[in-house]
Amino acid sequence: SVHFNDPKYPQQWHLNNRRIPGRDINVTGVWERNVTGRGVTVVVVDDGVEHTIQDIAPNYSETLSQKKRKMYKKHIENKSPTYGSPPPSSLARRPALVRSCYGLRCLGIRVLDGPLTDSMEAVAFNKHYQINDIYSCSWGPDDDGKTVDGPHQLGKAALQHGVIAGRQGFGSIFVVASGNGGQHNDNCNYDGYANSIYTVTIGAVDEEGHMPFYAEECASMLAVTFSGGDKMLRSIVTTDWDLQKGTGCTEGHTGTSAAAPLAAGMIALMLQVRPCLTWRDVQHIIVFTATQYEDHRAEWITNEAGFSHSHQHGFGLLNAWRLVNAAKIWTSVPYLASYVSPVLKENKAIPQSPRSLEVLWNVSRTDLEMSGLKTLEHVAVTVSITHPRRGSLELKLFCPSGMMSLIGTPRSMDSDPNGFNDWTFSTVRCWGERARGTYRLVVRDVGDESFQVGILRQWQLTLYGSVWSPVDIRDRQRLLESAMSGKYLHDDFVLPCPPGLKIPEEDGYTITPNTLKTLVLVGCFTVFWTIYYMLEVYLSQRNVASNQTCRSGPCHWPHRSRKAKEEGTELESVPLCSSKDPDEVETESRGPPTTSDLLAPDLLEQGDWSLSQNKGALDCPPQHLDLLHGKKEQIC
Amino acid sequence: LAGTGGPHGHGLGGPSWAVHLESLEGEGEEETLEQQADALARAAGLVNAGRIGELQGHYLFVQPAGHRLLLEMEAIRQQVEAVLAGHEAVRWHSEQRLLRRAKR
Repeated sequence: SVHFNDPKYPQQWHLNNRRIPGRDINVTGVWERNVTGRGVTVVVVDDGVEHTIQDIAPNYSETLSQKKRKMYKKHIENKSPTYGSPPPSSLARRPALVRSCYGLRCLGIRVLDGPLTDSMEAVAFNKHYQINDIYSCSWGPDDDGKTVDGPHQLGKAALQHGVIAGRQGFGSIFVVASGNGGQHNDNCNYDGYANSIYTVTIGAVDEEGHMPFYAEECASMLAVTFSGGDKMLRSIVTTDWDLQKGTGCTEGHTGTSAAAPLAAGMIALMLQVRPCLTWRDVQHIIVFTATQYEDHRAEWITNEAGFSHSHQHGFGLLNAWRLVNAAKIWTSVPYLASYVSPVLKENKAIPQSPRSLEVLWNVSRTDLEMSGLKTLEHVAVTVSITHPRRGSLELKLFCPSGMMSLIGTPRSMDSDPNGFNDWTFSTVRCWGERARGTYRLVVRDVGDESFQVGILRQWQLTLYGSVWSPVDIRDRQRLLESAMSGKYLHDDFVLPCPPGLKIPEEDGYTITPNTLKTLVLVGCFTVFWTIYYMLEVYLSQRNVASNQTCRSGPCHWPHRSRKAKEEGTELESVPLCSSKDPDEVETESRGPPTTSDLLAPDLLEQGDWSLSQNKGALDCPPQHLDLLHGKKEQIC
Repeated sequence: LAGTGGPHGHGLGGPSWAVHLESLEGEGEEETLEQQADALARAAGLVNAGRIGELQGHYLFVQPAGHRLLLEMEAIRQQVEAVLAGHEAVRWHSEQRLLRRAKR
């Protein structure tokens, strides 16, 4: 029943697929119930926002952007991309975001248009983190099948700080694209943003639900949503920033860069119906509601807690209807509990495939007593391995249930001779399973070398989860399924929300030395002028007191309002009268002045203050009014 | 993100260091840390470009721009590293390097 004037709407199959029913994000139902992301702010951390584009303008947060403009003046002034330069792909991502969630406010933080450092990433991840709810990041380390990189010290600290202090303490939501390195056999576990526990890692599937050629697999992927596939399949309709076709639109956008903001939009829908969802609530709801579907290439495995996961599709397709209905009745998960094993020194050789090195660590009930950790969310393994050709290594992690995660895939293009130095791999495939038991790390060398060359120096296991028991998880699964009919999705049903914390935010705007100098100069001038004016007033009053003419005859002070005296608002005034001089005789003979004579245009143009001040002048002869007009006449 | 610590973003142009300070007077007020950061930056021949975003105790020190020979730069680096490494309030420090980040 929702209608749009966007002529491209019928082509946006990912929103409403009429050709292959079900192959869309299932969002129209929540739109019909007025859930459009209202009150939620999504910021696209990328290369800027072309906010004048018609698709974005109504959703662009002008107020905040004005504030930003001060801070990022240099960049903002240059924010429209230069025609002829490589097209900034994020410009296309934003309409994808806005179209899935057209009630939200969107913003941009520009980080990718120049040199980028760890500290800049850290600033970006926490920028206005009490205003920005969701950070959509469709970028990362090179997807070239040989890079192993991720957030450095400050970026990591900022992500952690964001989930602790962002969004009034409910935690910033960081959505990241899993990567476009599929054709290079890249894996998103070699991308530290994608395998961070603080991010929501989103992959792409094509209209048929298959993993496209560019998409990357990994054990830490949470879910997938739609984007373009090969040439025979439809891509994403979005804004064409360079207007080369003259329409301002393109139907050819693709890649995980289109998928991640769609997910950000769906999370915004969730936050509208339940603003107090924490960052972990959002991850849980995705895990609980993402849908497994028929794809024989995906190798779905159902874990002990009943969640199906595939390295290709995470827990499955994001479904806006399911996400929003689950969010509506979701009560927060218990606190994050964790367990860190000691650093396990191994110094063992890694055999050639098909043989493998297997190391174990048992996590006992006593180990978990302190934290209360019972069921798992993320499981991370930090390894140090020496190997002359890093891409030949394959790492698998087995949870106590036996659930296998391929955390490190071989990569033919990765010939780095330095191995892994404290690199953290992670998996979500054991989500909801019991934490207690024996974890197995299996490493093997699939390279062509004829002798053993790799050595597992050390490893460390980190478990994240909560005090939820397997029963609690099953209960929550049942509760959510009961809500999927949409029976709670109306305004009358609202679960109470805690108020959130008041966390002050550092305003990044600092006064430049030049501004400071100008302010000091203006300040000095003001002080000087004030002293001068006070002296002048003082001296003129002294003159009044000592003026012979006043002493020798009556001197009429202007009438002062009694009320003004009482209120203390009486203004300093000087009696506008003088002793008679030769001209005065003639003036007096003209009789009392009329009001129109007195209220010269200059006076009329002034406000009440001036008129009240000059009331006294009305009692005085007209030549004193001349004084008000700037004529130099002698006064008392 | 002009003014947030990129090698060219802050307008000073030289190399930069991220420094994590802990207050020498226990639970430090932001102002005390700021003063401490100013003093430390001066001691290292750098300029304190301010706190790094919302990360308390983290500051960015930058080397003012200027034409310097490679050898000079190396000497400056060593001097800065020595000052930062030897200071009791410095919990962690790192010279800021350019990161390779690609759009997807």
